[in-house]
Amino acid sequence: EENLSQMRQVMGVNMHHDAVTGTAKQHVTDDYYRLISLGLDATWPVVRDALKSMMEAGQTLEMSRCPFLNISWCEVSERENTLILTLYNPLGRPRSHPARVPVPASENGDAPAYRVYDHTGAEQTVDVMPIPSPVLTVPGRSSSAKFELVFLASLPPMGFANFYITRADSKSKSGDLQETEVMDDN
Amino acid sequence: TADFTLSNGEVSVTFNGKTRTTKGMKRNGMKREFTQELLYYISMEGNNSAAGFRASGAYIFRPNGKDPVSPGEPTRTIVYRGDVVEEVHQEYGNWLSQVTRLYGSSPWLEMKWLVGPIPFQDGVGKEVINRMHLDMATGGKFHTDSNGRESLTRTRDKRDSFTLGEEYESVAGNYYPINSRLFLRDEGQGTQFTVLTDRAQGGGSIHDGELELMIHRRCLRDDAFGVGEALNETAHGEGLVASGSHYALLSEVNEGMDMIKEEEKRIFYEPLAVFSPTTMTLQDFT
Repeated sequence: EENLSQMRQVMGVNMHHDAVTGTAKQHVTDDYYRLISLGLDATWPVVRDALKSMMEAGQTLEMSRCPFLNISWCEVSERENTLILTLYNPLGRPRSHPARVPVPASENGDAPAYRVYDHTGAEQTVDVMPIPSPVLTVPGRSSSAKFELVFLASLPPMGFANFYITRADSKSKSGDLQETEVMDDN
Repeated sequence: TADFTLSNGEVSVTFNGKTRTTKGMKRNGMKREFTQELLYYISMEGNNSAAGFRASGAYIFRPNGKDPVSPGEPTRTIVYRGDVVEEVHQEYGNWLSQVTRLYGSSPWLEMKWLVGPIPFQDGVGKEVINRMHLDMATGGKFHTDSNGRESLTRTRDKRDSFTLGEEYESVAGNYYPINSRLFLRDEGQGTQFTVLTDRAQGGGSIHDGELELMIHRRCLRDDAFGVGEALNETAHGEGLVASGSHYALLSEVNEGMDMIKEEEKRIFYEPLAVFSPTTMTLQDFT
């Protein structure tokens, strides 16, 4: 309750009209960001424990969130050869969600091969897409991810689905990616 | 220089091979000319000595002139075609880029933009927009949402509650708050073009058949409405980088709102992603 209240207070502060519209001085805006970040940190153990209590093997998992997914940066998916991705769907109906997981390049710098399975063991169709070079050079980004593993995840209403992701030596359901650079006359 | 197309069976978007910008969109037998560009307005510098000399800043958007500036044709364009998603990656110099993508059989075209740090060394404030144009007869009207609920019809250079005299700010005077959606309707054709945002933004329809949304701005003068500093991120060294997505749909007028409400919920209620390292075998996992 204490953790959730921290986020509640932060949301209260951020309802100020300057926070909503962006008419605060820069250092005040920076403080709004700082408070939101602290609020999210405080809320995370509550979310994590709720998910663990819902999953049969939840207590054995070391769950992490990746707050920098918006710039294709996730330490766990970049470091681990095998991992479980849990996706919780807050929407009250089933959905197909395009999951994007940042991954590093293979040893020779090419696109790596990955296999993804759902909870029944069914292999998923995946693409390994290059991360656009402007994202790689965003100031402050310190990530080894050069690619994103992309697949369409089927999620139940107001519930979660787990996906088993493992780095592979060869492609399986991964289609061959066609890459074409469109050049001008010069 | 041949034209190329992004397609997923449900919707297809054609790009002009020479300029590498979009030129057409097709879905369910509907076919429209469709151009989409990232552009920027130059901020009014002013001196805040009087209303006519007001600077563009945090409180007000006031471009210097009616026409946005083009950053030029993309310096790099790469097309990726996979089994799950098709993407076009485009760069405009070193501070503006975009990924245009179509997933699976989704009817929604995603435009994911990345803007910044906006260069300011030339002493010019810049306000970056995503502008889309279709061959639709819209009669000076477009539609915006009201906090994600009902849609309001906006008419260019007109106000419902008073008689507007001459509109001296033809761009800013026709900008409206967009919380989640804006759309164009051509009643004659029976077609609708909708764009959903992933955050509140300013937007307008400055010409018929056109929609634009403000995605990032860097103004170098305080607008003297009370902030006391310019909307310029010098405290962050180079400046900020903003990233986000617009989702576009070409539909019939009577099918649009159903699909829009569904997609808005998908954007708002994005799944939570949690990552766990494991030594489990696949068999143990299943």
